[in-house]
Order: sequence, then structure tokens, then C-alpha cells
Amino acid sequence: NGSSSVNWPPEFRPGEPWKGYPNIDP
Amino acid sequence: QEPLTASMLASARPQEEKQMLGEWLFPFIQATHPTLASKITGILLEIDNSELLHMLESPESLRYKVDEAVAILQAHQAKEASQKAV
Repeated sequence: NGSSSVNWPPEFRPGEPWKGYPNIDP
Repeated sequence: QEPLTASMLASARPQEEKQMLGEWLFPFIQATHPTLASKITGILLEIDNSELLHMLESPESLRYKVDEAVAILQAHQAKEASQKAV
């Protein structure tokens, strides 16, 4: 399918919670 | 910018540690790589916290790691582009 399987790297935006930590599931 | 110290990180939870490191790293990276800063920060945050702390104290090693992350990112993007082209 068209969606990218690779969502890497996670982007860090100042002032927003960091979501790239491996153990965190949204 | 207020320096980030090991003791400050020690009092934070793992998730908060990465957040603090990211908040510190981002403006530094943004100064040299404004368009890629958020991604480069994301790559650098995958590095061990103890090594990140060492980098904060040593601008030279930080700059080296940023260059490394840019190279990794560019290689990754080139690979993605070539996969999409197929």
C-alpha cells in the first residue's frame, strides 16, 4: 500500500511531548 | 541557555529525560540545520542518555554526532526515494 512503513526518524518538536521513546505506545 | 546536568536528568523519569535532552539539543541543531532539526534531534535521542550527556558537555563531539546523523538521514531518505521509484 501507499503508506510508508518506515516512520523514521521520529521528529522532535520543542514544546511537544517526545513520542519517539520506544516503550511508549500512544 | 541553562545547561543540562546529569543530576537534573537523574531526577526525571525516562520519558522526561529524553524530553529534556531534546529541548536542549533542538536549538543547537536548528542553528546549523534549520530544516532538518526536528529529525536530527529525533535520531540523536535514540542515543544512550549517558552518551548524550557527554555530548552536551563536549560541543565538538556533539557537532560530530550531528554530522553523523545528517549523513544517516540523507542515506535513509535516498533509500526511501529509490524504493518509491521502483
